[in-house]
Amino acid sequence: MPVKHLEVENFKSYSGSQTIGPFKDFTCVVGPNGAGKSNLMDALSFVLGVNQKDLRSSKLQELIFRPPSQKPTDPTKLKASVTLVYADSFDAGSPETRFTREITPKGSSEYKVNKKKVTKENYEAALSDINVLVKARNFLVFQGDVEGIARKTPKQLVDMLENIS
Amino acid sequence: MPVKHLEVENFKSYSGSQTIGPFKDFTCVVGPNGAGKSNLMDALSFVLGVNQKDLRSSKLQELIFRPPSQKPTDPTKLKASVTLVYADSFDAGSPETRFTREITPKGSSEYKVNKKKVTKENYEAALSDINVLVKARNFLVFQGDVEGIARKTPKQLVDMLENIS
Amino acid sequence: RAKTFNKAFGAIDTALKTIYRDLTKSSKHPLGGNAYLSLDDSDEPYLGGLKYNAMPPMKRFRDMEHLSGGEKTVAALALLFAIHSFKPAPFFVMDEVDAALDNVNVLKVCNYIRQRSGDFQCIVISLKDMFYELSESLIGVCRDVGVGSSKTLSLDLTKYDQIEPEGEGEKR
Amino acid sequence: RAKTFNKAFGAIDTALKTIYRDLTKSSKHPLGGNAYLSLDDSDEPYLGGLKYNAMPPMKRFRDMEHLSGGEKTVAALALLFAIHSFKPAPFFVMDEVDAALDNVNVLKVCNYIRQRSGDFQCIVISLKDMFYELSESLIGVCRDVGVGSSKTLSLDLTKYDQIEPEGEGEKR
Ligand SMILES: Nc1ncnc2c1ncn2[C@@H]1O[C@H](COP(=O)(O)OP(=O)(O)OP(=O)(O)O)[C@@H](O)[C@H]1O
Ligand SMILES: Nc1ncnc2c1ncn2[C@@H]1O[C@H](COP(=O)(O)OP(=O)(O)OP(=O)(O)O)[C@@H](O)[C@H]1O
Ligand SMILES: [Mg+2]
Ligand SMILES: [Mg+2]
Repeated sequence: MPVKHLEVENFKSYSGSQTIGPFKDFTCVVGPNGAGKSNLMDALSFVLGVNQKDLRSSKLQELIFRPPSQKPTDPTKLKASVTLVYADSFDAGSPETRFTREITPKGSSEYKVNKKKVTKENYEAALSDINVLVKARNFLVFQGDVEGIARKTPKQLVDMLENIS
Repeated sequence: MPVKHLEVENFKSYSGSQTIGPFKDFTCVVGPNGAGKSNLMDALSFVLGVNQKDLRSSKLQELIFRPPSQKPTDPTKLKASVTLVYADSFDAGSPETRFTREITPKGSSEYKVNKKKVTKENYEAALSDINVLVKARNFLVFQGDVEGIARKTPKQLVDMLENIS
Repeated sequence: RAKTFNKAFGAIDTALKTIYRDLTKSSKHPLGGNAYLSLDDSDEPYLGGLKYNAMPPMKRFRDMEHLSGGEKTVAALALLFAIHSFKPAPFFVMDEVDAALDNVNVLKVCNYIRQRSGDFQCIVISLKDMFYELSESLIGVCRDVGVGSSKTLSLDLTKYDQIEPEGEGEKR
Repeated sequence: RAKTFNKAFGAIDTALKTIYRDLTKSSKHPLGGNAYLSLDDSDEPYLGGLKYNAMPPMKRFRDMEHLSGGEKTVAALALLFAIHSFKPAPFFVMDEVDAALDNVNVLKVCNYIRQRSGDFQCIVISLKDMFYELSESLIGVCRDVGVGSSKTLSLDLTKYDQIEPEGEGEKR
């Protein structure tokens, strides 16, 4: 199956480098309020190219881990990244692709496929090869959004369909 | 305690005349999706003078019970009402007040206190005597609204406080 | 006008501190979290804005929109209860306010309501078992498919010793 | 442009009918409910609007805003699954979509996902026990208060025969 595991580094509430997974066909993410479940979904959405405005943040820097103590960290050291390890099928040994998106100390995004730097357009093209169309985003349902889908106006529904077709 | 029981007649999904209650100090309303729990809260909000726009309806007529069959009913027969039986304290035998709000066949509201017709102003004055300020509405939390309270803008929070003070 | 506003602001801000602390206290964090209101312009408050800040235990100061869904719900309930304590309406009605809360937070909110049920009457609509187990009475709503109408059934839980309400309801 | 739109519309509308019926079917209502999309202007669809209509079993036609919270969630999920079936992304991520659902509807949605887990991978965030009991693996998220950081733990449920996942997780 597609998502094998995620490697996050200093992303939102996940400090240092951590591996999250393995994910199976049907995986449930559980934990108390405020633990970091939605931040995990934000990490997966971020690596797929979703804009930070949809990740509850106005600037990319806000996605970088900040410890609870008020100590200001050296801004040039601040960097964060998420890598999605993707497999075409669940058979062991099937080829893997690594998609990486990084926030640089300057506050911009850098994209890599299998550890080689690529442009944003090529990154998105590689994702659409595996049928992941981030613009349509019909496969990501953020917290609190589900009822809103049934309340969309006729115009919004047409736009939604246009994005898909 | 204040709310003893409600008498509803043809209000939303409650057909005919029904008595709902008794309510105690801490009462929980339970039941499956679509059974009519939020409609019960709408009935209580309606009798306190809340506008139908806050009750998921654009016109008062939409609050009148409509059976599942498509048979059109004679509009002049359409009427609905809710009565709140209110007691100043829970001791048995303490005086009760009946607040009634009715939707007339013409589509307007009629207000009664202890079965005597009163104007809307007098009705609201009688409610504010028991400390029920419908304009402030800080004691009614409709389905889905709770998180929105924490997301209010600074201006909205000031307005909320002005309504209360 | 500024005087009445500041009186409301002061009373609500003080109540909020205590209520938010009570709702976020636990054996792990006995001190609970910290919440307060701050005014942009304290001379003429109605001209400026009012900011609500809430910090869960052991977390740094962060804007309200960075809190999680459950953390926002707890903060919102604390503010609602604080406002209510200033101008107490005789009853409170809440429709599925527990939707985003985990079991620990549902229990904290339930206990808070039970402790206060002497001061005001509380009517809560909930899909979670915890609420019905701790309330004093139940109103069950079901749909009579034949007529296409809602019907209610009420059950006084104070008549039963243990929590399990297996008894007969009063049919209406 | 109109041709590709109409193709998408037709396929999604057909899928929606079946999916909504499957999600609302029960022993009491074996036929389930009825949902469909309707176009304002079928010649140049992108100029007009698209209306979504959903009718729970044994209820009359009503505007979407008159449905209850749980009924709207079921209708929304049916539309999402129908759109997904037309342009299947390899995986689906859903964050607490079950918040407004009662236990019967949670079970129906869970079973639907389990049946389809051969076609696409599903990652669900949930606070309700039902979802963890029916999934194949769990990712537990907790907060390490010392560092102020989230940590995760994963558990492969397929290794255990019965539903109870009492075993040791793989610590990360
Ligand atoms: N850049 C960051 N650095 C550190 N912590 C952060 C950062 N951004 C957000 N957080 C913290 O993450 C927490 C929220 O996590 P998240 O929204 O994932 O919780 P959740 O597990 O989804 O909870 P719920 O069940 O209530 O929805 C907040 O308490 C916030 O303080
Ligand atoms: N005027 C009316 N006449 C008859 N039925 C109505 C009327 N207005 C609304 N309804 C019905 O009431 C139902 C919704 O009830 P309500 O919103 O109270 O459900 P609920 O018990 O709160 O459910 P949930 O747990 O999903 O929130 C809808 O299915 C709608 O069709
Ligand atoms: Mg969350
Ligand atoms: Mg409801």
